Amino acid sequence: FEEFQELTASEFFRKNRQMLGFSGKIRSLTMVFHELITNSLDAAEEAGILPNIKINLKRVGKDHYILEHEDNGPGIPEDYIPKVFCTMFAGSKFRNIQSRGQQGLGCSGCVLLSQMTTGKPATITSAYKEDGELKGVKMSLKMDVKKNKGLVLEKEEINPDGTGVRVKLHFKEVSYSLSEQGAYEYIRRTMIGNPHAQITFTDPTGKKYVFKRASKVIPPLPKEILPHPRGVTADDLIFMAKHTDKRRFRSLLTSSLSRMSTKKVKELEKLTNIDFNKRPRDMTWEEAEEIVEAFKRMDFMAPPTKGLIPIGKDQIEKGMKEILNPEFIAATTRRPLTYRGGVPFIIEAAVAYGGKAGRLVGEQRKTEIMRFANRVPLTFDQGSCALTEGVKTLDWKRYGIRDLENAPLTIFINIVSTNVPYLSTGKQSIAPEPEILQEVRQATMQVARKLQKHIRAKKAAKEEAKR
Amino acid sequence: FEEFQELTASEFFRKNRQMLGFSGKIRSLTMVFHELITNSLDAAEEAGILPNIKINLKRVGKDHYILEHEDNGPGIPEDYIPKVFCTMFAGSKFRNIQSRGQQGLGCSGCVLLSQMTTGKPATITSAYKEDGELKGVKMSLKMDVKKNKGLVLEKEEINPDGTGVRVKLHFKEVSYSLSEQGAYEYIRRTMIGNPHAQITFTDPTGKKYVFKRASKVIPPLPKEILPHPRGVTADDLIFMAKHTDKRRFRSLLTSSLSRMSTKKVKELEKLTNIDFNKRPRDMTWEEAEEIVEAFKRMDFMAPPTKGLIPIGKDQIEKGMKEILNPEFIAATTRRPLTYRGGVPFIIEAAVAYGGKAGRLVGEQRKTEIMRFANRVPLTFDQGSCALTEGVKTLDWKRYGIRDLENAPLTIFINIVSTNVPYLSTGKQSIAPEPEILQEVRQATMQVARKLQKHIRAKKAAKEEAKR
Ligand SMILES: Nc1ncnc2c1ncn2[C@@H]1O[C@H](COP(=O)(O)OP(=O)(O)OP(=O)(O)O)[C@@H](O)[C@H]1O
Ligand SMILES: Nc1ncnc2c1ncn2[C@@H]1O[C@H](COP(=O)(O)OP(=O)(O)OP(=O)(O)O)[C@@H](O)[C@H]1O
Ligand SMILES: [Mg+2]
Ligand SMILES: [Mg+2]
Repeated sequence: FEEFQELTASEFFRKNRQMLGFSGKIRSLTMVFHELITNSLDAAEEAGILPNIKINLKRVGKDHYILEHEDNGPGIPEDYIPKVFCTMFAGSKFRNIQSRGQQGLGCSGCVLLSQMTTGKPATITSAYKEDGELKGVKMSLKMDVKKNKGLVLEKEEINPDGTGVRVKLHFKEVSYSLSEQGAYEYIRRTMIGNPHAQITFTDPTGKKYVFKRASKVIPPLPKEILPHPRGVTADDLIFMAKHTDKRRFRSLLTSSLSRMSTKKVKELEKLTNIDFNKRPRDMTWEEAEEIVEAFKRMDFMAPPTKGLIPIGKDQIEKGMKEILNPEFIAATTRRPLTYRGGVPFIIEAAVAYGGKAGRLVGEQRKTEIMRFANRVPLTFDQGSCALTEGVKTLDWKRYGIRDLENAPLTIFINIVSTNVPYLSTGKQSIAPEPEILQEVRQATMQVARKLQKHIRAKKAAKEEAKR
Repeated sequence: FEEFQELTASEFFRKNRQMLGFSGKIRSLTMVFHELITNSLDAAEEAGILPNIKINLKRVGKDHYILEHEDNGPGIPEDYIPKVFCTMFAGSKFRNIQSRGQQGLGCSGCVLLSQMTTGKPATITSAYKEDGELKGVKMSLKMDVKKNKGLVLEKEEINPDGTGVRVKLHFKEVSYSLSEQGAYEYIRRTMIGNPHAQITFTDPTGKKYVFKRASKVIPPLPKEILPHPRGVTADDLIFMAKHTDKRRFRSLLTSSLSRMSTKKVKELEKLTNIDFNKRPRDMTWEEAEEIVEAFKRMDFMAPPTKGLIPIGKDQIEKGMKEILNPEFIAATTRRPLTYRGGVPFIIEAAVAYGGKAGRLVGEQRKTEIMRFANRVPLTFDQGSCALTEGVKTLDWKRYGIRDLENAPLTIFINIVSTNVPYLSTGKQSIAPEPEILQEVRQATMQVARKLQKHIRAKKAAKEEAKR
């Protein structure tokens, strides 16, 4: 036990950078784009503004780049900048709200990769409003990997015209690619899930791409959705009870759970022997379990629909028509359900057939599965993802697709949730929670049935034409 | 930014228990078995003893179990028990040595799951030697999830007969299954990679299985393997330089890297302009990069072979013959190579054909891929694993297998390394590091070629018989 040590989170991820998604040169750069773009989209939407993102990727040498990423979000206050960029597990997305970020790792991971491959500091420029006044600061930062803390090397005040964040990072051991796994394709798919965003990207050859916004409608702000009684666990109740400022059980329940009215609390009181005027801190495990059991026998309204913001059936069809020009398309946005812990989620599914649907491999069109989570494209770890699994376990022959691998078919799946159960901190695949798997199957079947009608009608028309 | 928070590692994993592999009832229980068994095997091997593990799984109700796990390892000293079982990222496996554990998360994850599903404390009994004297303690522990620390609820001294650790944990929301994903199958596969272990398992029906040891040979103890100069990064050198107690560059290099003799240091001095008598702390990034570049132009002996302990070609064939009774088998243990950072690894591959090879699905035998890492069976996340990918990218038609999915074929792959690049903290799939992918392909091709000869010979014999 002389070897026994405790690592900080940053030390752990330094040893295991593949768990941040930084595995291989192309994937590493695409993941950096992913982390910075998702942060800018989250930030702009929280502030209720249409996101404008400017990205400039300059090639300095073989596998050596300088990345500049700028947004028009609300900015980051000076005191928070070191924590945001140099502390792992630090963020503002730990509440029960749908957001792309949820781990407090993303941009700190980018700073770590930059530092590990080049030894250079990160340059952060942030313009933000403080008490109505516009403030600006430019900082040069390094991560103290042993301590999981930021070191401010230089700092200067600047005079900004508007709010936003600009990040400048050097990288080696990464590679820009136009392939399916590369940064360009990642941006293109981001636009499908985020038609209200505008991204201007200058690639290493100096070529400038403007991904124009297809919609000027700011998506509604996601709302906090409290855990649903049907599925909340005894451990959740105990944890809430320990850390609440409420003085009684009854107010803890009505304030911490969705669909818990005073009427429901009265119903619960009749079903259990618990004194709901007690202090929350006195809740015992047995009482928490009794409440969870009673919840199972009570009726509750389904989880609130307003808090989760799906992409929307019409928008999915529009986006896919634009890039795939298919002969047939059908999309669906399902109703909210919950998975383990009363966590609400919505599945959206679509199938596009014919035209440019599917992925062209040589001469043949092969089926393509496009996965999204909270409107963010998932590019890697497809094989272990529950969204993939749910799609592949259908009996596609029943829907007119003889061989799922080889068809001019693009299948689109999006999950939105206040807490997406990713399989790893790389956030590229989703855990096979039974309720989610089941719902992905149901949603895919719903649109596959429409495809079946189309294929049959097409076949019938062909038979007709032959006669 | 009023929402801005820093989470501890235990808080993070409480929110994301699927990242510890605890996703779904069957998988969660199998992962608990995995974490406790791997800890006991590591502990026994470090102490140079043949591992004896006793597991008793008692069913208390639907999806409700009490697990007792006991080993004959060297035990855990009293002062370390709370850290071992209640602190995430705390362990003794962070050095450059091949071991099953490498994250400091495993058994703390089990305690967290137990506490989250039942509210019950963990009961740990540890008997260990201190200054040649046998000591014993029995503790009741709970995890303070907010602080990532252990709380000792009760403690008593006991009089042990020998050394070892016994863990008693209550679980709900888990399920024991005889399926391929269940705990029984996990133990069975563990025996293939660890023929020197003996595991006695009493299942929930009271039925007792004794998995006897097939070999009384204690595998040699893995040795620390320092990073190899070919592949070590500038960041590694800077990190070593910052945290070393050596007084000069030259002694830092010879003591921190493998295959760095004084002769090699002299050669390096000629290739660079660096003063190797400097203090390590004065090493600049530019100097570190210069050293890394110079290493690329120098010749070094391959990484040491003694530190890594593969299962061994003969043992793999023996183990697979025993459970599959195939008509053909071929195995190979390849030479050590390195991947990113100069980390050494060895790939072992085997193919078994005919007999009971492959997995019986209805009437048909389907190809089965058995993956191992540091002698530990990997059961889940097969789709995203580099070992799977390496196997599937072969052109199997060339080797006589027309359809890789449907053949009476079991393919075995094991990777051993001082740092296995797992894709997630669940440690069930391996990151697609280019050198590893390449070597899995090469190793599989090597045994597939032998299979091809066998299939051809069999076909020729059939043709002969027809005439
Ligand atoms: N461009 C930005 N504008 C405003 N705030 C930002 C920006 N980028 C990051 N932040 C803030 O910094 C926090 C940490 O970001 P980080 O990417 O590390 O974690 P996250 O987005 O919360 O979670 P994840 O690891 O899942 O991405 C965010 O929660 C947000 O509060
Ligand atoms: N049965 C045991 N006997 C002796 N020591 C043990 C035993 N179980 C755990 N330990 C010690 O406790 C440490 C922590 O164990 P834990 O499973 O949390 O992490 P790990 O095995 O180091 O890594 P991983 O998370 O990859 O399993 C181990 O490194 C080991 O030193
Ligand atoms: Mg983020
Ligand atoms: Mg372990």
